[in-house]
Amino acid sequence: EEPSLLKKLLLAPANS
Amino acid sequence: KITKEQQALMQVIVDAYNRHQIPQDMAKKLLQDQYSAEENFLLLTEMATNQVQVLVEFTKNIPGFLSLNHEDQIALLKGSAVEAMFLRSAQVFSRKRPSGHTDVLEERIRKSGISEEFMTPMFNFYKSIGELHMMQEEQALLTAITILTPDRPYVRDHQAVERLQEPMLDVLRKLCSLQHPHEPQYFARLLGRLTELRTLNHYHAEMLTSWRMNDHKFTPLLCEIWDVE
Repeated sequence: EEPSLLKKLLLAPANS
Repeated sequence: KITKEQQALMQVIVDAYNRHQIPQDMAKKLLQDQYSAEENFLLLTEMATNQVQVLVEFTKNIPGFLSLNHEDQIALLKGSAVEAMFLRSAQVFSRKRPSGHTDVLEERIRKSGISEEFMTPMFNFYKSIGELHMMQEEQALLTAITILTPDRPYVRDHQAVERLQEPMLDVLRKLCSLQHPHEPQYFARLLGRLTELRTLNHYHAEMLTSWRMNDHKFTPLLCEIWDVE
């Protein structure tokens, strides 16, 4: 399964 | 009267809305000289990808969003992305711009391979948002309300999303009656735009299909958020 880009963006610290 | 808590909630959302905008150099690119339809499409695709990143960063700042369960966060973003992006584009489009810029932008969109039958409802929506002359606070709250719509596909904990959306609807309603005392219908008109946005979802799906037919490629992030293989 392709790693979800959305998940990565969501998990990145806020205001990155 | 808007309570102190509501004022604080609104401030957090407006700050996040203002902090996360399309990078200036990206917006300027759109206004440069003419490109071919193919290059227009690539520019708009890059713009849309930027918009998704901006949308996610804005959403992460909505109080309570990150406390929702992970799957519902993804379901809300995927379910609201098209509407939130059209709402944001409409707000950018209707903002006062140096003369001539609006029609360059409109021209570029018209020459990017989007089918005519989709163009009309999209520009009608941009116009209907422009006519409201919304304040920043109203734009930010309406975008947050669009994202926190509980009845999106695959959302499981509807109540948890409603508990976040309700207070925003309440503060928006109060803000509208305070800012537009002579226009009691103003709040209803704002919510009416959310209904219009839903129809754009449908047109957008058609547009993706017509683009796919002409073998247009989207970026991986757009494929994921728009569920395009």
